[in-house]
Amino acid sequence: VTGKKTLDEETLDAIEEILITSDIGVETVMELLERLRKRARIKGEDETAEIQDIMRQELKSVLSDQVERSASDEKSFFNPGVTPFVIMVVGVNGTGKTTTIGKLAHRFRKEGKSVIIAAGDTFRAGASEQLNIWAERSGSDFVRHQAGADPGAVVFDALNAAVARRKDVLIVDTAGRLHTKVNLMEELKKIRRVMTKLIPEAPHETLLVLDATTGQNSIRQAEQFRDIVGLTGIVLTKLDGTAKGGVVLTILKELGIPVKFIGLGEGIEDLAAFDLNTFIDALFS
Amino acid sequence: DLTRKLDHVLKKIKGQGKLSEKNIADSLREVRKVLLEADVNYKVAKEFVKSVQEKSLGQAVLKSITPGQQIVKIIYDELTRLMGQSTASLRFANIPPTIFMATGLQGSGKTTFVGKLALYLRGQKHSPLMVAADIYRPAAIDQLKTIGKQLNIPVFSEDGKNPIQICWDSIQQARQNGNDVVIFDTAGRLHIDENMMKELSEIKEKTKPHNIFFVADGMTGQDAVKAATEFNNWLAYDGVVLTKMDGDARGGAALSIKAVTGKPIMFVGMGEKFNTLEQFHPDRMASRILG
Ligand SMILES: Nc1nc2c(ncn2[C@@H]2O[C@H](COP(=O)(O)OP(=O)(O)OP(=O)(O)O)[C@@H](O)[C@H]2O)c(=O)[nH]1
Ligand SMILES: Nc1nc2c(ncn2[C@@H]2O[C@H](COP(=O)(O)OP(=O)(O)OP(=O)(O)O)[C@@H](O)[C@H]2O)c(=O)[nH]1
Ligand SMILES: [Mg+2]
Ligand SMILES: [Mg+2]
Repeated sequence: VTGKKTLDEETLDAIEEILITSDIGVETVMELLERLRKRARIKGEDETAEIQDIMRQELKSVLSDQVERSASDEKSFFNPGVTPFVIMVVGVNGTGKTTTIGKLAHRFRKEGKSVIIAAGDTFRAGASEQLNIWAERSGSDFVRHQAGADPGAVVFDALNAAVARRKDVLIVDTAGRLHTKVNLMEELKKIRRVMTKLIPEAPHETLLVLDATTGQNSIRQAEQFRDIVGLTGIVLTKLDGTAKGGVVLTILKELGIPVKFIGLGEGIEDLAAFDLNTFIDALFS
Repeated sequence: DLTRKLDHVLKKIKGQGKLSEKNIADSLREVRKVLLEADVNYKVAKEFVKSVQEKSLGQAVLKSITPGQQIVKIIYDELTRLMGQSTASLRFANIPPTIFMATGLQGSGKTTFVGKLALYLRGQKHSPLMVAADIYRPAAIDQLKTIGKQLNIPVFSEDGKNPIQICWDSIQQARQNGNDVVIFDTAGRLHIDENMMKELSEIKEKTKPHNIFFVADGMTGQDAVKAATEFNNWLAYDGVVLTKMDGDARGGAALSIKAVTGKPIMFVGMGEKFNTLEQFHPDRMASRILG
């Protein structure tokens, strides 16, 4: 596709393959291809811009007003101006929530903020031990109860500790759960209620952690978590692999939920602010 | 809702009287769309539709008074055939222990699968030993030890050894303790991480597992083929486990992986508890993908 200058059907097929295999999703891709066809008809055969640039432009116009919302203000995220700044991290099983919390805590610490982490996953084997290690690595306080405890109780204690110890940030880890499990989603609602009762504006951020290797099901996940517990942003993990995570473009377009951060590895530094232009460029690399 | 979409497409095909070649092409374009929405790999979906089209353009279908019914049957049969005729079975060593190895990308459900497989094998009157060969992920060994306590199944772990040594030493332990099946839990890794993939092939070379599994997340999208192919190139694994299928992911990755690697899907993970391992049923998977 690179270097081609005309939008013939063969090129459109090649573009379709690139877009679909980045998990953008059929509907959005069809919409994009239709715009390209119209554009080719209008501009005719003397289209001299690189196909890549045309694609970027069309993708950005498809996402038009969402592009503004997606401009993640990294600086203000890590300097929130409210204390304690409460972040709840949610998502389905194995997407990278616990690891992402370690990375976020580390970023806050680098900005000179004090952090406390709540072990809200009281269900999965080894969950609090795993989070404890990330708390130690990032120099964060840590609140946990025994295995099988009520996650709401852990969050209650952690929030009180955050206030009492005048911590800048509280990050709440939750157990992975499929969005289709009604009782588990109810539990999440209950955890949120515990926070809101203590601090009405809490949680100030609710981040959905999505795995870049997941396909169209990410859209269902985003819808359900948004409906049940509200979402302020997405963290897209495992982008250091070969998956492109294109489904977030459909999520941005259809649900207006912005990606705030991306995960680029298993180390504590492997977190970056999301940049839509960089992301779109990477789709074609 | 995708279930209603394909139903709608298939009803349209079934409801038509005589079909022209154009009718068939249009309907199959719709079917391709449904497959892509179900996360079936782009190339696999293209090939599938092409083969259904070829079969559908046969004179028998075009001359039939219910061509739509025939095409729907061709679609279901072709999909079920591609998914694998029947479940492959586990290999057991003539002289114990039999060695199992779980591999895959980060977070796919390997450690949980190791617990499920151990419980399943004990139910089949075996004496399993689970091996904590993930020395990287924080508290991975704690996780497996906790699972071992919950299931009352022994876990082998060693401080200060590399995963190849740990796996090797676990076999000697199994022989001493009379464990006739040994299951390695390995660290999640990227198929493009040469060093980590090399580690897996070194474990394979040294311990010669009888059953190597590629454990894949059932919600995986287009990337399924890349990872499955690379892991197969490095390990020539014996079978695939598709996890987290208790959600509403359509599971197109199942078709993609089977079609591209030819390796059988042996188990399906249907929950977080350890008694949720199920045999893979190709016909059920076909219905799920088609919605
Ligand atoms: N390569 C890569 N691996 C990641 C990334 N983020 C997390 N992981 C790995 O993904 C696996 C799962 O991470 P966790 O943090 O345990 O995921 P989780 O969402 O908390 O999992 P549950 O609590 O079980 O639902 C671990 O092996 C992590 O090291 C990333 O950005 N890149
Ligand atoms: N709902 C559901 N959850 C599952 C299933 N299998 C595993 N999980 C969950 O998925 C998450 C990740 O499982 P793990 O077993 O830790 O995954 P892993 O592949 O060992 O992860 P790494 O070692 O970090 O690569 C955990 O929350 C598990 O409880 C399944 O079949 N269904
Ligand atoms: Mg976790
Ligand atoms: Mg594991």
